[in-house]
Amino acid sequence: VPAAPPAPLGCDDPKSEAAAEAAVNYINGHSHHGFKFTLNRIENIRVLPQGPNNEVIFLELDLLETTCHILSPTALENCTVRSFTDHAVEGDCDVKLQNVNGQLSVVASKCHSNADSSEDIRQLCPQCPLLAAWNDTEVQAAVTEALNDYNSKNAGAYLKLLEIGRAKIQHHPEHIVFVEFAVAATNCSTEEANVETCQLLPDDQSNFGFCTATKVIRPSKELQVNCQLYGHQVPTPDTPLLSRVFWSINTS
Amino acid sequence: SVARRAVAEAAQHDKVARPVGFVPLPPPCPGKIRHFKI
Repeated sequence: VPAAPPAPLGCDDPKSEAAAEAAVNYINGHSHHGFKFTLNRIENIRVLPQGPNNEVIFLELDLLETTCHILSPTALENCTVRSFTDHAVEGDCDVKLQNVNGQLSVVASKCHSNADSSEDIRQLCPQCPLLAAWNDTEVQAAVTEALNDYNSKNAGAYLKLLEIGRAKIQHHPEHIVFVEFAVAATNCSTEEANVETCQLLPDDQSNFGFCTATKVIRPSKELQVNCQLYGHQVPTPDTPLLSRVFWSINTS
Repeated sequence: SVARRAVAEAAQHDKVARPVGFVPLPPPCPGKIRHFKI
């Protein structure tokens, strides 16, 4: 009598969760833009046996955007998931993995990201700011102003913009632009006048940073900038890298 | 009718197959939502 086929693997099975964790690590590890994503739900899993101790796993994953930029050294488990009212972005991923003798490796992955519907957020939170396009003129102006403000008030390496990760605009009751952007250190100091010739330092995690800024346009004009430079870690030999504290600089 | 008999048999079979205290298993997929439904 042939052996009965194994029961289909459930999405909450520990084996499914291990595969999903490997997939999410792969996706974040191979992304160079935006923010780290974390697992929200395993939508589906299919396992195709290939032979003894060898199988192919197909996963459908639902991911959520976190507040950690992809260049941030913060471990994913310590990253905060963006709330629904923060105009959350969802990632839908199809991932193919191979499991050979219990060793999982990702063979292929394909992801699409979608922002939550503005109408849904409006219903739940009518005053909440909504995501804006990175090339919006108000967004571009807020980022430029914030970076200039930071560079003018801080000694050390002159920081250049790497990318705008996120932006939101609120129109009522106040007109406010919220921006989040990645920066990189250059070979110039902030005191040098000719910043156009400044070159980015070689790719090294210590040369990157991340800034958030809030620009109030109405009723009064105000700018708050907060930059965290990833290189300014306080190493302690008895604590793992994940729990190290990162020095942040605030300017208002 | 044939259809009615089939339904009645299926219902009877279902009643017999479930022991006392039977708790239906959750569907294998999709899995639990860890944060919130989007």
